[in-house]
Order: sequence, then C-alpha cells, then structure tokens
Amino acid sequence: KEKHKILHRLLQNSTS
Amino acid sequence: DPYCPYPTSLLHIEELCDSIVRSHRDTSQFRLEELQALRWKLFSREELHAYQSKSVDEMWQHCAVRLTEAVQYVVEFAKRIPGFRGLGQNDQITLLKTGSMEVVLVRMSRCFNTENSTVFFDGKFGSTELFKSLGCGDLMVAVFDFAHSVCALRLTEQQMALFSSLVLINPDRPCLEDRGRVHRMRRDLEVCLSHMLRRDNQESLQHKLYQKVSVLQSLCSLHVEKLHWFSQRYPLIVHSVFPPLYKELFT
Repeated sequence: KEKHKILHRLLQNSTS
Repeated sequence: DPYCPYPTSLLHIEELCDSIVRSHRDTSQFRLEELQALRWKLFSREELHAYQSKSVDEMWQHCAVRLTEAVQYVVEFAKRIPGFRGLGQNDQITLLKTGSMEVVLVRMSRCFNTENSTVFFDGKFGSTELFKSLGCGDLMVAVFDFAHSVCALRLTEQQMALFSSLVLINPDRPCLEDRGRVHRMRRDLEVCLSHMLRRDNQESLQHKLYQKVSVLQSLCSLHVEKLHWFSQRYPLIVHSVFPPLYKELFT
C-alpha cells in the first residue's frame, strides 16, 4: 500500500 | 478451506455474469454508439502534422495522461467486480498493478476501426502515424496489431466484459497474499465465460481469448521497456510532469 498511495486511495473511494 | 464447496449454481453464475456486464458498461470510457458514430472522423493532415511536430517528451507526457485516464476507468471496473473489494488491499493493488494496462489494451479494441487501422484518440480516429513523435514505432505497431486481432474475434460487449474481468483476476500474479481466494474468484469467472460462450454458441472463442493473454503480457513488458528508455533520456520530465498514478504503476 505504501508504494501505491494513489491507487490505494482510488480503491478506497466509494463506487458512486 | 481449500475445498470450500462454493455454491456455483447456475443462478449464481448468471447473476455474476450480469453484474460484470453492468460493471463494464458503467465504467466504459466511451460508449460504443459514440465510437461507431465517430469512426470516420479522422484527423486532418494539419492536425496529424501538429502531433508529429510535438517533441518526444511532449508526446510521451500527452500519451501518459491519456493512458492514466483510461486506467482510472479500469480501476472503477475492478472495484465493481463481485468479490474484488473483499480481497485484501495489497492483493487489489497487485492485481491492478499489471492488470490495469492489460484491460486498457483489451478495451482499446472497442475504439479501433479495422477498415482503416485507426484508433480513437483525443476525439478523432488516427493511425500509428499519429504517434510517430513518441519514438516507439514497434510498440505502436504491436498495439495496433493486437487491436486488430481482438477485433477479429468480434466480441460482444458482454463477452468483452467477461474477458476483461478474467484478464484482471489473475491468480498467477506475483506477490499475491491470498492466492487461493483470487483463484476461486477466477474459477467462477471462467465458468461464467464458458456459460456465456455456450449460450452464444461460440465455445471456440474461449481458447482464442486465452491465447491473447500472453500477447497482452508482452505488450505490457514492451511498454515498460520503452518507458525505461524514455526515463533514461528525460528523467526530470517523468519525475515532474508525468501523472502520479502512471508513475506508481509503471516506474
């Protein structure tokens, strides 16, 4: 997760 | 429990199929009707010249931005695949780290016109000539050839949705923490695909689709190789102006 912060954040966002 | 009697009932499989098809449709960057309507809208000679006059770093940055936009739609697709968000966060990242570009390449065939070998880019259709200033002729030819070969299969949107999910849910990716869980997800997707192809009376497609996977992997390696070549020449450009998500995934 550390090395992929942006991807991690995108994955956290809700699937609205 | 390695032999978990996962309920692979027909109803479950059909629901899974519908859900993936919906996810694909809801996260497609371009609607098929829109692409069909624009397929003869080509770049003018002047517009083509403008692209070809861009410096290599300008064109690389422009394409990295466009690729990153496409990847973000694939991330949204992944999130909607049943079971994906149930995976550990590291495994979600691991699957997308390589799979996102592969799905972008699969989806690119939707944006491809085989009659004149052009692809939808920046609102119009252009040939490999459009990308001349990238300095990656072999990569672009290989990508266009791949698009041709996928178009030749004449996949329905539903079949493309299933194939995209199979490309993404790949239990062979290195560094997976719960390979068994990814494998079980993958098994259901394979059942979905064969169920769909049986329904469509196109079971011969399954083997042809699986053959595409190795081509996809070589295209992705070639892309990373070209990026390495570019980064050596323009390290500051990559560092300062390339999209952060692109750098995370590919550098």
